[in-house]
Amino acid sequence: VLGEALNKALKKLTRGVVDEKLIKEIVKDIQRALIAADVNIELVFQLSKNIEKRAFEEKLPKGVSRKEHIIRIVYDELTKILGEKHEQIYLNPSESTVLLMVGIQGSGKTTTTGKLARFFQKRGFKVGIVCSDTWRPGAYHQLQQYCSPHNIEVFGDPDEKDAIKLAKEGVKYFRKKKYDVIIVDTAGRHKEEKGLIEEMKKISKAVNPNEVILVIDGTIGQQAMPQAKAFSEATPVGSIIVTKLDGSAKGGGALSSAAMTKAKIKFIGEGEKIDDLEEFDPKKFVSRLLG
Amino acid sequence: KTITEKDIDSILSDLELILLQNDVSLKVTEEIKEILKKKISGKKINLLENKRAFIKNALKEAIREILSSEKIDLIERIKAKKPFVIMFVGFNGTGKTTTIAKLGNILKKKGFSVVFSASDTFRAGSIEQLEKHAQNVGIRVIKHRYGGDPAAVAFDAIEHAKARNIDVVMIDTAGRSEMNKNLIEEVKKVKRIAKPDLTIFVADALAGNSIVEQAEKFSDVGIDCSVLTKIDADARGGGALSIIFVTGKPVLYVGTGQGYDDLKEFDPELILKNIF
Ligand SMILES: Nc1nc2c(ncn2[C@@H]2O[C@H](COP(=O)(O)OP(=O)(O)OP(=O)(O)O)[C@@H](O)[C@H]2O)c(=O)[nH]1
Ligand SMILES: Nc1nc2c(ncn2[C@@H]2O[C@H](COP(=O)(O)OP(=O)(O)OP(=O)(O)O)[C@@H](O)[C@H]2O)c(=O)[nH]1
Ligand SMILES: [Mg+2]
Ligand SMILES: [Mg+2]
Repeated sequence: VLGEALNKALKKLTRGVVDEKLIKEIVKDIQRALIAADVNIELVFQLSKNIEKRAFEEKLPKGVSRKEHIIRIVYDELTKILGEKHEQIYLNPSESTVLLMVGIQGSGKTTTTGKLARFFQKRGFKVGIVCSDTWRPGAYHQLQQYCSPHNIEVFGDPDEKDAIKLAKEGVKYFRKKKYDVIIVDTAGRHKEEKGLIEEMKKISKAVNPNEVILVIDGTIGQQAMPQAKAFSEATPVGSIIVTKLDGSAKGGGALSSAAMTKAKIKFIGEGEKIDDLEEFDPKKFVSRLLG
Repeated sequence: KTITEKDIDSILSDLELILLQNDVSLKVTEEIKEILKKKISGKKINLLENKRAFIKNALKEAIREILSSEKIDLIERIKAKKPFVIMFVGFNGTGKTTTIAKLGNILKKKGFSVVFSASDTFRAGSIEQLEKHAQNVGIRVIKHRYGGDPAAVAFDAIEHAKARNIDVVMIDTAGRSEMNKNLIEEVKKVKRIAKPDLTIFVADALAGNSIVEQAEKFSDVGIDCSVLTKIDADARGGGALSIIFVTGKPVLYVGTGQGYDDLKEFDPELILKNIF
């Protein structure tokens, strides 16, 4: 009984030593930074609740300031979502690996398809690209012009109106040639376009991809999470690529999407050229996110 | 009873959240809050009035005022000058090329003759994309080769319009990052040569806080109004408030889809409906 009373008193004492006001202030600053970085508001509140709880409950390590300790907690909470280190796209050693690129209009799918193909080509793999975008004018030409300087073959047919047929034929074509990696580019779509979401499901069923890659515009705001949810419910997302981080955006939308889909961000795009693709580094991403 | 700063702070804290969830940027949300505080703190309301309702309504009116400032009558402006030159600028993938096709289609239906200038000489497939759109809506494209000078294409298109007595020239430019000083300089040069009568900033309604930086940097180029695209993607449209607040210029249209009829005149009530 004495032990319990002493325990309670000790708890109160340590609580008294902890500067409640300072912790709350620091957490409020972190909240603002995450919101300004486009992290989903609900996720920001969830995160700051966890961060505040840990800041109060965890013992302050020797030689570390209160602020540094909280920053470490923030990094820890964010890497729970993003992963500790770069994760590779898994390539099947015994047959062609099919990657399906999906995402919202203008997010950078076509450009990223070319970049990813180049990435694997540089590492000695034979890569083929299938253009199954039957909606956007000039889609095939865009891929063709972007990739031909590097002798990356693009399968497509600007006159074909059936995206599923095109995707199927293209994958079949490159499988026959025993290519290592086959990347299928698709038309942009969002969650309100039920017909296009259905088309995406059908394309995925037809080509049976090893991985569905969600391409996310680095500038996306609060709609990132609901959109990622809808994409993942239609075709389970295996990995994420965030584009346009050479703009002023911090990429909080991509973080929110990763949290929602449990998929890992594997690459980031920082420019329009075919070599502007970097392997994802969680630490770098978080430090940029927090400014 | 009196509206105190404390009242405003506590009631605005959850209204603030709603603005943020509707993609109004953090910076603009905080500035609007400060403006509102200056306007209504110390105000007296009668004992039967509800403080929360009063403050909420004051916020709604402040936002309505920002969204409804300065209107542009595009048709009247086009009728007053020939050829009327419109230049489109903006960040990568926001919908510039598609918006040009939509607006060209609208103007053609209203009886104006239009020509497009394929001044995106950089991006793969940009010329084919514009050409196909132009073919679909029955408009001619003036183009050079990839890698050519965007300003030279614009100059050619304007000369062509003068010679053929064409009403409107619409200049498509390459998407660019607001953080790339060289690209911002490039588009300033196109503007110097083309001397557009209207410069339109095209932004993505799905964009978050970076829309403010985009609006500021492109505002530096000199813009007259904006178009906010992809509203149909369940975008809440708070970006319109951020853009108008930061640029002081109106939003002319919103993009509501990928078809040629999917360009609607901006209606502030659309945004207010989402927020309130
Ligand atoms: N600044 C910058 N621009 C990029 C990046 N990735 C792609 N872009 C540009 O973004 C624009 C849109 O890219 P696309 O590849 O056409 O996008 P998409 O998702 O295929 O578009 P849809 O097929 O219409 O849905 C183009 O101007 C690209 O050059 C990037 O990392 N940084
Ligand atoms: N759902 C929807 N899609 C749109 C809208 N406006 C444009 N898009 C789509 O967004 C994608 C990009 O449009 P573009 O017109 O190529 O954009 P851009 O700004 O010219 O792109 P860059 O020149 O590469 O910078 C295309 O797939 C368009 O069909 C809109 O209002 N709603
Ligand atoms: Mg594309
Ligand atoms: Mg374009």
